[in-house]
Amino acid sequence: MKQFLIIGLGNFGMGVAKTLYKEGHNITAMDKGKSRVQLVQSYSNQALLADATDMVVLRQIDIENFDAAVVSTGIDQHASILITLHLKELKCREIIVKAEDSDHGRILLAVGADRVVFPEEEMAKKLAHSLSRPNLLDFIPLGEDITVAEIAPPTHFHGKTIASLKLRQKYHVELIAIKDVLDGSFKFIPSPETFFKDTDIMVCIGKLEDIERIQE
Amino acid sequence: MKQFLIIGLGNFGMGVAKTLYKEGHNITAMDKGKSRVQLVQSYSNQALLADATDMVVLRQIDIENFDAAVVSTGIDQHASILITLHLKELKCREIIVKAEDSDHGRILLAVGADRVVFPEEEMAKKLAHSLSRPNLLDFIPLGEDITVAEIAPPTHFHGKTIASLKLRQKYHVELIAIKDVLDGSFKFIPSPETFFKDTDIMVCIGKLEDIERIQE
Ligand SMILES: Nc1ncnc2c1ncn2[C@@H]1O[C@H](COP(=O)(O)OP(=O)(O)OP(=O)(O)O)[C@@H](O)[C@H]1O
Ligand SMILES: Nc1ncnc2c1ncn2[C@@H]1O[C@H](COP(=O)(O)OP(=O)(O)OP(=O)(O)O)[C@@H](O)[C@H]1O
Repeated sequence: MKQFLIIGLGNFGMGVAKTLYKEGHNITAMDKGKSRVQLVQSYSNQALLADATDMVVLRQIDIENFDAAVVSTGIDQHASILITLHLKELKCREIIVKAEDSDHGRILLAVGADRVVFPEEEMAKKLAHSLSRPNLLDFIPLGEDITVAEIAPPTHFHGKTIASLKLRQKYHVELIAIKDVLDGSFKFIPSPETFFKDTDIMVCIGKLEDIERIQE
Repeated sequence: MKQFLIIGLGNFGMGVAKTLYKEGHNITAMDKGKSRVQLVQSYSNQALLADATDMVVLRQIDIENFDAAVVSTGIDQHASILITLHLKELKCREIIVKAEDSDHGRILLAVGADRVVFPEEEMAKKLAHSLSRPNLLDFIPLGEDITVAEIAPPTHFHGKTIASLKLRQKYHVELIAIKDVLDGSFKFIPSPETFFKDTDIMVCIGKLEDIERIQE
């Protein structure tokens, strides 16, 4: 169980507080708006109505005891910059701040943020990828090259055996597993004689560009 | 190559336009703000300065020709609701709208949106999970039960062989691969005699709760 300080309870801050609280962590939440503080009461151990740019307020909380602080004060960039500066001075162990744009992000890192997040940009990329390649259901990049990806097999795979498709030779991709979407049944390292059905999902490992080539 | 219509060029809309444009798709972007339209010029084939709630404006674009439209007009919920309604009337094939809160999302679905997205909430959950379980680096849920996850092995694994850890018996988890973070080298289905190092990352398949148990 960890201790988290959440400053700024817009959609992002409230979402972080809620999720962490439900996972059993100790949450101190702060906002200068009364309705937000009231809303967060069911998702926090301490809900504070305060202006977090005020050093006097921050000194009254044991900042050093938190595992991390998450700051998201939205449009008011100056507020998040000032709060970050203060948290750094009060030796906060880890400071994560929601940035409004890349300049804001650079300033935040300069004044002491350990991590800056750009929720809209990250979701935008995720949505764009799902529109661009609807068969690429999800993926985890494992570093420079290799990716684990979940894809819907192209129609010309249906009714063919894994062996006949020569995935390793043609695409340099390894098939880790096949999942049937209808019954959820799961074959780990399926045998080469397994036939592809249109209700299958493939879990592959390889370079993302090679996995995407499968769908062309 | 697909055709996309992006209405509303805040951080989210601009991010979608940029990503799709760089992936080689045809982009028509629209905003009522001049600076945003100017900014999107290098990431679109058509950049239109217009109020998208105006049906007259929308009739001048061939709405039916787009693979999808992405609407994100921010705080002005009424604008996105009206635009969605119009796009539906003009037979837009797929309408994706950024929602400000769950009520807004419900209204959008009711007036014809095919998909609503909540970028701040989704990123909030993702951040919360990474704060709660920093060793769980990334994961793809494959459906009801099974997940592919990338984790940092707990310290008590270091110097031990895969075989001695009995991952399948103790945790019901399969180790798909080991990656070395220093040189990026990658072992697919590593041999049971492989020793774990502190520079390793494990790629596992199994239930998320079982994978998380590994780190306790
Ligand atoms: N100095 C401050 N001290 C405490 N809370 C603040 C301060 N400045 C802003 N806030 C709060 O931060 C929250 C920011 O929410 P707002 O919706 O404006 O921003 P956002 O980060 O863009 O939201 P979202 O998370 O929905 O994207 C508001 O609830 C506001 O009251
Ligand atoms: N009726 C409209 N027609 C065209 N563009 C519009 C209309 N209403 C709003 N917009 C544009 O939509 C954009 C919305 O951006 P804004 O930053 O307000 O919202 P947001 O969706 O919260 O942003 P972000 O994507 O950064 O979270 C603005 O650039 C604005 O000019």
